[in-house]
Amino acid sequence: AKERFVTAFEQIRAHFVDVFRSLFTEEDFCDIFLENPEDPLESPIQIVARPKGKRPQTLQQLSGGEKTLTATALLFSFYLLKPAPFCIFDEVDAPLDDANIEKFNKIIKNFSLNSQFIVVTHNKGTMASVDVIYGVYMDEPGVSGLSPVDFRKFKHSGMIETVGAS
Amino acid sequence: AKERFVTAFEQIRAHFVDVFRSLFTEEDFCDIFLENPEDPLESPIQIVARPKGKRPQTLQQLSGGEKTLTATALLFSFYLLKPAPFCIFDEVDAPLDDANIEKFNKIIKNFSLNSQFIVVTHNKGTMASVDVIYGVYMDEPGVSGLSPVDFRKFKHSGMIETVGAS
Amino acid sequence: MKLTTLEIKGFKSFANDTVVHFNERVTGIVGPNGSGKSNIIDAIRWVLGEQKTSELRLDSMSSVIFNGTKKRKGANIARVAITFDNDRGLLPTEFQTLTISRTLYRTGQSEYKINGVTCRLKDINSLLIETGIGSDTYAIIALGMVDDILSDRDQARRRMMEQAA
Amino acid sequence: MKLTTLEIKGFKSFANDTVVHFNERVTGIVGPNGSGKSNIIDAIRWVLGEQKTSELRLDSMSSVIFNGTKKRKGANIARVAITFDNDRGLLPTEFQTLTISRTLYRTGQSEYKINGVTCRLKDINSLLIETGIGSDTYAIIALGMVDDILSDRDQARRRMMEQAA
Ligand SMILES: Nc1ncnc2c1ncn2[C@@H]1O[C@H](COP(=O)(O)OP(=O)(O)OP(=O)(O)O)[C@@H](O)[C@H]1O
Ligand SMILES: Nc1ncnc2c1ncn2[C@@H]1O[C@H](COP(=O)(O)OP(=O)(O)OP(=O)(O)O)[C@@H](O)[C@H]1O
Ligand SMILES: [Mg+2]
Ligand SMILES: [Mg+2]
Repeated sequence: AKERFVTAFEQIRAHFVDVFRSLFTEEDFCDIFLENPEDPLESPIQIVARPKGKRPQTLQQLSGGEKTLTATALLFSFYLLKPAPFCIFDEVDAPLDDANIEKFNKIIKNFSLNSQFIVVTHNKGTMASVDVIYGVYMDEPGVSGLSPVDFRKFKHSGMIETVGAS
Repeated sequence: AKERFVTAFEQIRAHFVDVFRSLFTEEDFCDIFLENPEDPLESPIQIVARPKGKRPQTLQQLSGGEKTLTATALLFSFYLLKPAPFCIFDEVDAPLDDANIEKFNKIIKNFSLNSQFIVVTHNKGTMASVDVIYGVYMDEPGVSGLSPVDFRKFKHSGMIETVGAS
Repeated sequence: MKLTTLEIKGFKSFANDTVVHFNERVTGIVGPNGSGKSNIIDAIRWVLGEQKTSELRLDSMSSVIFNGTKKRKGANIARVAITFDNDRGLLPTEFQTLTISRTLYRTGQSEYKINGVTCRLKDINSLLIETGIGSDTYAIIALGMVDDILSDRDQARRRMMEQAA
Repeated sequence: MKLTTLEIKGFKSFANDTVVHFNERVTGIVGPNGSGKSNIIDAIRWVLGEQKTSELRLDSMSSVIFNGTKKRKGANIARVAITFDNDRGLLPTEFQTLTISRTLYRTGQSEYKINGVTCRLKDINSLLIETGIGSDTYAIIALGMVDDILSDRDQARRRMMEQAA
């Protein structure tokens, strides 16, 4: 069990660095390591993230968007080791600026060759990059209803307002 | 001190109901009350929020956007009792849908007759409704710079991309 | 293994029988605040066996059942069914399609089924163990979890990593 | 009482002397992730006397000083100054304009000033007490605080309410 975990850990680490660099930039530094390497099955897992050539710092000093990208990069590295049949993101794109929204959606598009993605969002950039959209609305106060929405059709007529989603 | 607090509490409660109704709809119910009314100076303060004609429920069951609006309504009710010279919102609009972004910005415009507001945002609806915009950018990696941006001018030329803010 | 449909009835704000089809690679879910988007994600977590009420934003498990509105009475049953197409044989079963369902009655009784046959939660967990989508999955991410992962509350990082290892 | 300018130098990512003017009613601050927007808000909290490192996203107070990049050395001093126009006489002082400044040296020494005259933190707190913008203020709201207010972590609700009462 120990060897298995350590091998898996090293692979996750390699994936983490790859994904982190594609979400930030090539020169950005990140790493994960075991606090007590001699006890891999119990040791806490530490993360280091240093975007934009900044000095070493704690995770607390990262900005809202940088924290979201770092956590997402770590979860993608787990996924790359064992791709789950589907992945769900619930408003994870909310703190991201436009440039990072594009990077985020690009990664999802790449990974969607292997698995399905379900993305809950209010962001128009993300809405425009998914394959199909479901609009959720209140059929009567307190009761949810659902209907497929063709974003392309509504994009110009503003009709998407009916699900209040645009 | 007891009487003062109880009078202030009743005024905050009245303001909370007003602001909550303007952020949700007129029929929505909300309330704040003291868990032990006989000890006003120590008692915890409870909040009840029932948007969209739903059954009584705990705050935990509210959605992400409903939680943000409820917390904002409470803070505005403190502000209405004692208007601070300025109010700052740091990406508080991120979980809101377009309809709630409009309501949120309308309230800020109303209150801005009394005090100044500073709003950090990535949302284009909010950017379009403020009076002046400052763009923050990385002058060199790791060093922040700041310059005023005229949203009206950049809106059409896409120049705002330079601060990555659009 | 492909996710094909999700059927929800009487679960949280979904009082009516609602079916969601997942035929495309990337499905977007949009809608006003409080309309029920995150409730769909909770339905997926719940049908796959989630036992922790905190992961479902509940104070007690019986609160998953539709509790009514001004105009409608509450429901007595909450039921969710999820269907997969076992195209690459990832699931340890010879069935081509696999439907997992979970039902909770107001009485507190709960029932799990695999392809219509009643089973135990243990059977669902062992079926999903190799897929990474059981409880503590790294494949369902909400914005609120970002702080938990970075601050490693309740060893969240290790639990997710062990799912993947 | 109107906020007119904020001057930052050597505070977090603001290595260079930076001045922000607040002449309008509603000022928007925009920019890419990690560019320094929230650091401006932290600078305002800090100059008004904030003592809790958790409110400033720090592990120790000395981390407010610009700690350098690949190309630049760290700073030795962090300084923030905030200026108000006391137009309605809300502040208990006869001055028309009021500048509060706070400086921290790498040595750990810190210095507060009101209109250029060195004072103690106590003096700043008593000056601001009636305005609602001291520490525990309800007037600075970040998205991360929403959960704290609703779950009432460390009695956050009561502390803010007492500021307003
Ligand atoms: N058992 C239940 N019965 C009826 N309604 C419920 C039940 N549990 C939760 N709800 C309702 O579901 C709503 C929350 O829905 P949900 O969290 O899915 O919203 P959302 O679409 O994700 O919104 P947001 O965009 O703000 O995140 C709440 O308003 C709550 O009243
Ligand atoms: N003492 C310091 N010296 C240098 N840089 C610092 C210091 N403290 C924090 N920083 C940097 O400031 C950045 C965070 O800036 P900030 O939180 O203001 O970003 P933001 O513009 O709010 O971004 P977002 O849109 O993601 O919220 C971090 O990347 C961090 O490296
Ligand atoms: Mg939601
Ligand atoms: Mg920020």
